Amino acid sequence: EILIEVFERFIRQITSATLGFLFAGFVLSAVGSKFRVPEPIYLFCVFMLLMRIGLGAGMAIREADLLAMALPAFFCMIIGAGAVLLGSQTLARLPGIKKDDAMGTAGLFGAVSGSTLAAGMVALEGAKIFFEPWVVALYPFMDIPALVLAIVMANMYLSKKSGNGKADISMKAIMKDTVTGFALSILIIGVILGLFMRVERVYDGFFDPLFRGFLSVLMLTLGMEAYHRLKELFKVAYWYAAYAFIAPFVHGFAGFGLGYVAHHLVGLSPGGVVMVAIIASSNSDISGPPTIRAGIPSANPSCYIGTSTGLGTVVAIALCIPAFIAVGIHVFEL
Amino acid sequence: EILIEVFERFIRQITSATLGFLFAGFVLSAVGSKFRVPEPIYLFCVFMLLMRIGLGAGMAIREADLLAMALPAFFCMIIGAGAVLLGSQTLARLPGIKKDDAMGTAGLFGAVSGSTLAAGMVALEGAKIFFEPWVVALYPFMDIPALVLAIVMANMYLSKKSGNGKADISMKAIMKDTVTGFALSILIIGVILGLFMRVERVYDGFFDPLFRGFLSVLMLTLGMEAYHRLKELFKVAYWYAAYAFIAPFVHGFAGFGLGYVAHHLVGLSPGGVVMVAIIASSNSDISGPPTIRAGIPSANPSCYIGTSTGLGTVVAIALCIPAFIAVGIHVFEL
Amino acid sequence: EILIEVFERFIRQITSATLGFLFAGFVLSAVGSKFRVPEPIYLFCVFMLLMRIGLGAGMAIREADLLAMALPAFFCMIIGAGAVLLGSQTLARLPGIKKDDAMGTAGLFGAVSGSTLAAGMVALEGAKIFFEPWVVALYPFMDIPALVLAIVMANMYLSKKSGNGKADISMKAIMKDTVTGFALSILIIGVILGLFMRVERVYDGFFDPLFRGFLSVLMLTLGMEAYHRLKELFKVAYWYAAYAFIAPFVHGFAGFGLGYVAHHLVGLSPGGVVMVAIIASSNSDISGPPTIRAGIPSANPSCYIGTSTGLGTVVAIALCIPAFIAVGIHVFEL
Amino acid sequence: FHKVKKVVIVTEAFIMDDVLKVVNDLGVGGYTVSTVTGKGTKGIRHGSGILDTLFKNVKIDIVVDEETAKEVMVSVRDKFFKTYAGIVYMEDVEVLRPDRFRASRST
Amino acid sequence: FHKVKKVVIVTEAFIMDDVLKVVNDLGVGGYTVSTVTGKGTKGIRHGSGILDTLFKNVKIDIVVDEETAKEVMVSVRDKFFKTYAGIVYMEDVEVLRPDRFRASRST
Amino acid sequence: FHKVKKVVIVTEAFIMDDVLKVVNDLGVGGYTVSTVTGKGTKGIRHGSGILDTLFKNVKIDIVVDEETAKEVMVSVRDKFFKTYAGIVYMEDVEVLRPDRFRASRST
Ligand SMILES: Nc1ncnc2c1ncn2[C@@H]1O[C@H](COP(=O)(O)O)[C@@H](O)[C@H]1O
Ligand SMILES: Nc1ncnc2c1ncn2[C@@H]1O[C@H](COP(=O)(O)O)[C@@H](O)[C@H]1O
Ligand SMILES: Nc1ncnc2c1ncn2[C@@H]1O[C@H](COP(=O)(O)O)[C@@H](O)[C@H]1O
Repeated sequence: EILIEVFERFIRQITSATLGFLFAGFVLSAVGSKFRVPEPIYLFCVFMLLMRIGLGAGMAIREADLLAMALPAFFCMIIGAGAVLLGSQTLARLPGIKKDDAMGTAGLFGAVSGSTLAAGMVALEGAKIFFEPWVVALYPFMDIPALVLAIVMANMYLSKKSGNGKADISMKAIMKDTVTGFALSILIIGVILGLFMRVERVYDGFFDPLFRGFLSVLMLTLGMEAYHRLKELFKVAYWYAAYAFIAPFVHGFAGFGLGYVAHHLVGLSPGGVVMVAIIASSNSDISGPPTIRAGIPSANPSCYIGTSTGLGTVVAIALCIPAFIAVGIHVFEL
Repeated sequence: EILIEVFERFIRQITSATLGFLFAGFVLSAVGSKFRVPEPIYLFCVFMLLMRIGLGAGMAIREADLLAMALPAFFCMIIGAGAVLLGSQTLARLPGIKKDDAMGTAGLFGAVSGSTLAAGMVALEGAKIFFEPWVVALYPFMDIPALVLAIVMANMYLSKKSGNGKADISMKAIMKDTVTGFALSILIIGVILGLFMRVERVYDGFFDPLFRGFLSVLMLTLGMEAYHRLKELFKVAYWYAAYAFIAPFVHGFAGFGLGYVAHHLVGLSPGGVVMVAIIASSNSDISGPPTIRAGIPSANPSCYIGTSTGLGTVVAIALCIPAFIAVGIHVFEL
Repeated sequence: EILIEVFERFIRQITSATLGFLFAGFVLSAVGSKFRVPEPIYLFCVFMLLMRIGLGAGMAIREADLLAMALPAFFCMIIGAGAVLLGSQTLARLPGIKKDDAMGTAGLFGAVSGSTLAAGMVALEGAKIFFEPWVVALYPFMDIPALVLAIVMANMYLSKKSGNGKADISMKAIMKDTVTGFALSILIIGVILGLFMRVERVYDGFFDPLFRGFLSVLMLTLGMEAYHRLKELFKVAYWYAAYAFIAPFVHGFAGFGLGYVAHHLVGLSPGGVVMVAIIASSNSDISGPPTIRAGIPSANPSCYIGTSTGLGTVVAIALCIPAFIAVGIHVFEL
Repeated sequence: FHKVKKVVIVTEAFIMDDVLKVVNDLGVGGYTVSTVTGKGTKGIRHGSGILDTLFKNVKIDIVVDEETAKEVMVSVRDKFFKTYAGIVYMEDVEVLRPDRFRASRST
Repeated sequence: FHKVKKVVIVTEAFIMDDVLKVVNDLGVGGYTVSTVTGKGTKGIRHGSGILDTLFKNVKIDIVVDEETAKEVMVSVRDKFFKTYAGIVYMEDVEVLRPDRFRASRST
Repeated sequence: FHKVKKVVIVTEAFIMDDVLKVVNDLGVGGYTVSTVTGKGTKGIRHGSGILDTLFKNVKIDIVVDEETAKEVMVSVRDKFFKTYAGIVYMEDVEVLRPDRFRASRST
């Protein structure tokens, strides 16, 4: 009976519009459709999603208990950096894997994907599970440590390897490069606007109603891109494909575990715990790649982007979101 | 009195927003306005319209009687192929007309225009005439046979003419080229999503409310394009202009006739009959031209695109839609 | 107590979403964010705003008393031309200022900015001050005389200066160039559509609900552009920066004064008076620059665009709108 | 293989139609236009988001016979480059069908 | 500095993939593609708003050795320019590493 | 008519600003930038929908005197093309005003 219920929930999750559009994009590319989402439209979708997320979070932070946010924020930093350390001890040590390629990939898998976060929000609302709206503002706390640590570790390794023993790394330049990325700067400015400006009317009348629609268009685009990147992924080592399947679950469970601790210590809601697990399982596909490209120039973009956009994002959205919602329902007996 | 009523209906149809924006576009181009709808925006309009049409049709097909769809679908195939055969016996035989140019033009006039279909939906809703939502899914049944037959006939003629007696035509390649066209692949994937995925919320909250608005923007763009194409049309033979006026009506009446038969045999609604007439009178302006360009390379694009986009689409939207609604009201005594 | 109330109103105005997004754009550019509003999206925002303004005005003009519009229209022509004459007697006579640069700048400051007009509408609605919807149709009555006079005066000066004594200026070409500009042609065609076509449904369902949202996106873009143009402004004479601060207020007060006269003579509403002041204080940032570039080719675009887009638009939106609303509240004891 | 010339004009997108008119009036058979950005004596022209056509350049390639190429260069420089930003230069090219690139002289 | 050739093909964007296949089959090591518009014997090709790919051109630059350059020019002209709009021409260029631009002959 | 050189650099759009800095530091008076795609030893660079700047190229044309042209070629190749995708080559051009294209030497 529980199995039937779990199976029914799985079927509901798998027939959601969000996943439907992701698969539709994959199929369109597979059959060779001439349809293309124009790049300005895609960029506007990302803007609309992240602005809506940021505005909502900023408005929610006005009334939130800042202490209740501090521990989850700290935990997110641990997860982001921990994912990169884990990748340096696993993926980077595999045979046939170059270290800088592996660090670039681990950096993306420690960072956060705005599209996965948006899909997770919609899935939690669909499952009628409450979560604190300010939970999405934890994005930078996970994204920045992951990218920065991956770049620093890759550059230290390359400096040792090239023998000049000097690690000429500007932490300030890497931090600035990460914070001024496309997705993060929209989210941060949205949080600031939501905090200080009277944005309720434009939020309620424009950004919130259009959110699901633009998420659909973004899912269609990601599905199409995933198909193209998947082909590229198969030209690099197979370990990357395995990593793309395993890492989202491992990071997600670590996020769930730490979220559970925050639930007991500061009262993070069950939905908040699931949300932390979802953003932990996500891997950056918009902001992260240019930052990794700039920070680790010798890393091969086909590796980290193929692994992340080609497969990791699909695993996070199609498998991890339903899985962690199911785990959350089970653990918190919702 | 009936004349006054018919005239009043005509005035109501002619002052609709849909037509208003079409004429506005024409006028903007005529006065040399520097306004241009950016191409990504235009492509997004087409996507939004066809996705909404496909989702709505897919959701309606869940509950439709598949047998009630089979006959109209068959009739649409007949109309599509018949329009091309008619064109090969009329337009292609006129003096000064090259056969491949004529077949390309006949192929487009046998095929279907997504924008004309959308304008027809809005007009029927404005006239408060019910039609089955799945009727729009008849689009591929008319589009594909028309394009394929036109390409096959043109290539057979060109093979005979070049004397090597071998018609090296890949039906499979032509079918695939047609089905993976921009407009058709969106419509088909939308029908599939509407059939199998839970898309009600994104349909009701995004695609449906924005439908009329994006149709307005598309009408504005088509009006501007029609003005530019019209100038090109006058550089080719005048028979094309006559064809652009006559063919939509002839095809539309054939569609009405066959739709009337389906009304009596399988209970197609009066609105459904009018809809079949409208898509029969339409001529492809988005998907069709690249397919004809690929299938009949020697055909002059100025001919078939000038005839279709320059004049045929305006005739179908501005004249055929009001005319067939009036005929439907009269015949079915609505 | 009145001071506290005025201060509170000022704080309310300054924390509006419209201003928030303008400052957000400025900050994003200042920190070097990699976010860019794609140009097609920006153009679509301008289209959506001006079409909505035009449609609303056209629908309002159907029921307006045309005589009540004639005097304000005439006054707008006076303000537009007067602003240019004032600039030719002040900015153009300053040391180190080339006359054609100054006339180009004065022409833009006499003309009207669609974005400032839209921001003014939202501010008046937020302050719950009624204004006649047809007031926005006064835009061309101020825009055209300003641009035309500036071009004519600059060309007459340049003809005198180059000694061939012949002012070969085609008034008709300048008028046509002004009226077919991007922003003006959208507004005019929108007014015509609103007047004659049944556009209520697409207005209520698409253009009006999305208005505030697209204004936000436009404000974000203008803020980003203002930062870039500000840097250019500091490479030309400082008098331009002073003009960019002073001229919007001077023109706005002239507009308020003449609007007050229209209030007493033909019953223009207090909100209408404030609206006339707001469009008088605005300075063109979309249509005007290409018209000035074409009409006065020797004028340096960094001058007039830097002054207008870099600083003048920000002054008009951030300072003049709140100021004239406050003046209107005070004068009409709202 | 026959030697002809290619004239390259890089100028403001804003006056493209005027430059093309002068070029066409000199009888050239065809041209190719790219959208470009750049930097010159009149500053960086990078195509601003808002006022794109005012701040972007076009690059016009014209393959034509040497005599016409020189005429185009001198004409375009004299008519436009005192007021507007732009450069013009000429290169050697080899073609299969030189007749196709010969200017037509109707005046 | 070593002299090699640059072949420039300007043709319809619609047949770009077919032209690139022919070019790749001749063994060239690389190419650069720009999106362009222009005017030739088959009219003005300006990229229409609606049917962009049907009315726009691409410009393909191929830096390669002289022998392959001549082959590319003749091949592309024979296969495509009877039906489609396009021109092809060749220029002299100097490079630092000529081996990098030598065509690879696998057939 | 005077002979100068045109250096053409085709490289990743992502490092354009760095390449332009090196070029400017060598004193060139101007440059023209096109957005391009292409194929080379590091694969097909076609500008992906999502990560456009990471997968697209730019083509930088610099008309300048021969001495500076050679310096630019060697500098750009040494600084960037060990890590990033790119090629550089040089062509002969003829201009009307050679002084305008002479590099300014401030160091
Ligand atoms: N030395 C150069 N090499 C290549 N392109 C140049 C050069 N100088 C100027 N340009 C181009 O010509 C345009 C106008 O230059 P200018 O008239 O000097 O401002 C610039 O925006 C560049 O695109
Ligand atoms: N003389 C020319 N110089 C430069 N480009 C040309 C020339 N003639 C043709 N083209 C280009 O080649 C394309 C096709 O030319 P055509 O085949 O003559 O129609 C045109 O659209 C232009 O982009
Ligand atoms: N032989 C060639 N001819 C023209 N362009 C080339 C050639 N080889 C490389 N390219 C261009 O240079 C870029 C980088 O090449 P690569 O460094 O070889 O990957 C490519 O994406 C092409 O745009």
